[in-house]
Amino acid sequence: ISSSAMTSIQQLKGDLISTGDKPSSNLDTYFKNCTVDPTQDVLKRLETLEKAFSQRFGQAVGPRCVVLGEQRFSLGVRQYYKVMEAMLKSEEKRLSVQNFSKLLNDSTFHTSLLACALEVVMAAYGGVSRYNHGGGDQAETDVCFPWILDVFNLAAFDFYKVIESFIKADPTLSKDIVKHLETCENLIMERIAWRTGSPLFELLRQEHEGGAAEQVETPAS
Amino acid sequence: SHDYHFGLEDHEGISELFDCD
Repeated sequence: ISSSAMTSIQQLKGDLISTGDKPSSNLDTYFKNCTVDPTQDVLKRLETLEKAFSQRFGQAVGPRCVVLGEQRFSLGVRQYYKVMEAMLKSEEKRLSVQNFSKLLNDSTFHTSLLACALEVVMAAYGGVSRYNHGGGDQAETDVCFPWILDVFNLAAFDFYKVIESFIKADPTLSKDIVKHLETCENLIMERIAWRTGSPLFELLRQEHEGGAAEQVETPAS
Repeated sequence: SHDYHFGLEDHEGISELFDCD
């Protein structure tokens, strides 16, 4: 394992050591302030997504590596809680509200946030495999972005929405990780968001029907 | 410390992006 990859992982683990694998008391207060408490749904969703993640990780990397997938998921959950809390603090400051019931009961928001957290973890570990196996490890490249979107059945356009706020909310992310997220962002913007079935087309249609003065470009354009 | 370009305006937070404001 190269020193740069080790640094990347150690830094991530170090940053997350104080973050538990359960919602902190601050995050719990945000949950309790909601009109509808999202706690049970959050936990249930994590359980379901962990099963999907572990199963697909095992298929991609090999059944003997399932435990590695579990470790990555566990780190991803810590990162997810950490960023969620920071995002809510920033939104509380910006909007002067404490009830985020609608956002915290939005399944797409949670799934996108967790996917982004896992992408951060996977990117940190990705370096290990590349350096360890001389860049030829096909199994590891199988779990590279946009693999996570497929595992979570998540639209790229929804994943895109969380990236900037995610980077803003976690100033401890390394330069390499931020660069990786930027690469994901560019891939979505240039290609993935324009694939058939993307929610972007429905949004463009609604914009157009909403009487927008400007002429909306056709999807082909 | 990184070169990421933040493009969102001050009135755009994660709540607006998920239509929850």
